[in-house]
Amino acid sequence: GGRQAGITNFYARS
Amino acid sequence: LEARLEAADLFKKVVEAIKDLVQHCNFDCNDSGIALQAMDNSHVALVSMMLTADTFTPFRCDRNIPLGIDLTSLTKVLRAAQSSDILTIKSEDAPDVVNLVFEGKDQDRISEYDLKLMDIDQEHLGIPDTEYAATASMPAADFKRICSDLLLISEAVSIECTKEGITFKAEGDIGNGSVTLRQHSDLENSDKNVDISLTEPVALSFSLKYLTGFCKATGLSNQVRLCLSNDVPLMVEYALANNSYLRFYLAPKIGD
Repeated sequence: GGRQAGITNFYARS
Repeated sequence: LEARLEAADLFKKVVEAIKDLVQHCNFDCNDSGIALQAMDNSHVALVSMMLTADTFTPFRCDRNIPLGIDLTSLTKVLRAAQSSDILTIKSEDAPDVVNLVFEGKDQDRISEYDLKLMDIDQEHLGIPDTEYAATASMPAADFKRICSDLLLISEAVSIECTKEGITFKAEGDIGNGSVTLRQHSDLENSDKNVDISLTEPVALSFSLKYLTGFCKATGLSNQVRLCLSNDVPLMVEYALANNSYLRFYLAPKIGD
């Protein structure tokens, strides 16, 4: 099923 | 803050839909409404809720206040509200507690609860306005059914969107399964529509554990909207009345 990415890989902390 | 909802049902369902994903979060109140953004513990999914000021009658919030709330505790308090009760959420300027008042429609019962607040140092993510390559709207109940059926086959689902339709595929030890929804306009009942708009084909894989969790929001909206672009998180949106919404973002599974 592939490796689970993290949401913070896509959206920066603001 | 003073925010009055005609029916507690909306707030009960929103909290019910997110409480298993996030435990502690700030309800950020300002004059535009009540917003919430929180990541799950494993930082794979994000929930973003907006209850606009227009959702409440009336809504008043004089300054920005974050209400740090333990959702398990809030659930206990909201159990005391019947779905048809009028719900008023109130808070002072520098609050220790949030005050929730439930009034029966016939106005012969008033329940009042104070819920202790917590200091929550929450990370906030900037979600850019995204032009998604594919957007698919479908009956929320159908999406829930597809996710729970495919979860029996595999822990992951591949979602492929083309002009022809949206296909959900699962490959597991016992075999494979796939469900395709084709674009469809139901003239009698638009809640049954499947609507796909696409600028380029998309194929992404996601964890079904998270998707079935998002489906706890199914009772909030007849339709759900999936927004996909290759290599970015999926957005699952339950649109609510008055431009309010409950959105979930889920990071994809990526190739080996």
